Amino acid sequence: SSFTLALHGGAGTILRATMTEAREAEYRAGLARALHAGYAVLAAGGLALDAVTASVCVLEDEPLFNAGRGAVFNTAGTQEMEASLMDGRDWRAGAVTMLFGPKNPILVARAVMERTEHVCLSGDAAARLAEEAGLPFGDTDYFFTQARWDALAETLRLNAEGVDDGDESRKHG
Amino acid sequence: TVGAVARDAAGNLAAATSTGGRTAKLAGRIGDTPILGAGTFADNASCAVSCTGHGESFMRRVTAHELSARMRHRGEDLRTAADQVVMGDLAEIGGAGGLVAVGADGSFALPFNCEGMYRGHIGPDGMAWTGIYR
Repeated sequence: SSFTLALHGGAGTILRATMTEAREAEYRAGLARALHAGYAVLAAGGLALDAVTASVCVLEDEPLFNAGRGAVFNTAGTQEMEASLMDGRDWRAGAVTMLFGPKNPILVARAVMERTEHVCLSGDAAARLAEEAGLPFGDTDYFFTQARWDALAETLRLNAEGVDDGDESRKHG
Repeated sequence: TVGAVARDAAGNLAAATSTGGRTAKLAGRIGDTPILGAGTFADNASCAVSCTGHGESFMRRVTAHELSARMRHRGEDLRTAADQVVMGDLAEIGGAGGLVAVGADGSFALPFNCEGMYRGHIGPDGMAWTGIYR
């Protein structure tokens, strides 16, 4: 009857050469906050689905991680977020893509699962569902992080020069 | 990309993944995160999986579902199946990244085939473990 939770948090440069102790501590603290959010649900006898939702919301709210508030930028200088979740009990699932506006895309994916007959919604349809569900929205300032904007400029420069520096983490945020 | 997988006290499994995608991706590009069976999958009879990395590779190898299928059809344990899909299938097509997975038995796996992966785990003792490199 024991429970367990694991998570990952794509956060940006991970190359040892550029990692600092301060940054590493920030990342680890963000991961730990997300772990404890899920733990609180499971320790109270809650559902795995609620635990993973709680953990991912914490990571989406932390601009260090490439999701929600810390989302990377595309070639057009805009942000398109994606999310999905799945319940192992009955294979129910929800997913969103091409989304901008709701602070927690994972909650929109959950709304797709719980409020529609569909599995995946994209773009404006997903944003409208989020409004109907009363989910909080952020504006472009809320989602802007200088580090992600700089990573976009760097990547576009390298692409223009046909250079691949192999820094997968900059690409993945 | 961020994600979480969990097994609750009743033995139910779930997975959740969220992302901003890839820096300088083409506007309109869809990655593995919203594609069930590629970036996210959960099935009480086998495992819950959440992936991160080069999304196109996870979509082509249908990584999350493949992990579950290896367990259900080949009888592999979670870690064996997870290592194969990350260190074998993905690496075979140059796909960088990793995943977190939890099994119906409460076991978990955190494999990755690149320099590092921000990852963490917590169990009934409430001790939060986090890792970055190997």
